Amino acid sequence: SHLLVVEPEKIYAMPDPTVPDGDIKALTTLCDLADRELVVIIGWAKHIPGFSSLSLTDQMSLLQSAWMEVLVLSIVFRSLAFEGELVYADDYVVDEEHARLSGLLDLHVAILPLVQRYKKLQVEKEEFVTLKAIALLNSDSMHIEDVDAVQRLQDSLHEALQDLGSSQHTEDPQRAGKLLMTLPLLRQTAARTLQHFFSIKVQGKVPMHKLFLEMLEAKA
Amino acid sequence: KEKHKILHRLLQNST
Repeated sequence: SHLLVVEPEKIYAMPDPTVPDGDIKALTTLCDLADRELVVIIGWAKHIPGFSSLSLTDQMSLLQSAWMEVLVLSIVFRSLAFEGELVYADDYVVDEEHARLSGLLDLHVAILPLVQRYKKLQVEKEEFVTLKAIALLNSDSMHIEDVDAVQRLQDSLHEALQDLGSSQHTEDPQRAGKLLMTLPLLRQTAARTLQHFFSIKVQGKVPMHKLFLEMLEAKA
Repeated sequence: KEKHKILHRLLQNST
């Protein structure tokens, strides 16, 4: 219930109406959105119980390692009510045709299987916010100083996920396990998404804000 | 960590 309360307000893509549609506009819109989402994600992380008690170095390592998983999971959850469309933001819903026309098809194809997976599980908001926190704490960063402290946070989030399973899904004792088993696909999807943005960065045609660049470079 | 100035600053902000 704490994670539900600290769930961030939605933010909007606000594509620039003066720029003609096309690859550059679509990618500029997404990079700008991602930069603002990152600010929100960093603020959100601080509200995960126990996160702010970790050392600043460990907080940084976890975010640098998992930010794209958190970002992808948010897009996926927003897209659950849609068919073949990705809700990057409420004012930026992209179907396959739009994705093809605006150079977002790679991203589209990478993220949709994860949407299908969570649809099949009928994942609920309580589960989603818990999984998002688990993705952050379970980032497998190689640079964690206090491994035990991170493990304790993982354990309490894992326990929350199991409690949800045993109270809301008595019909399926494996519910929490099924949700945890989606995390490899999330990591794979985030890796493909990062790859997409790395190549955009290398091409240099799309402006990227400093925080987004800083976080991309941390994953390089 | 010098390279990650913005993340560092945002985490230190109390809000």
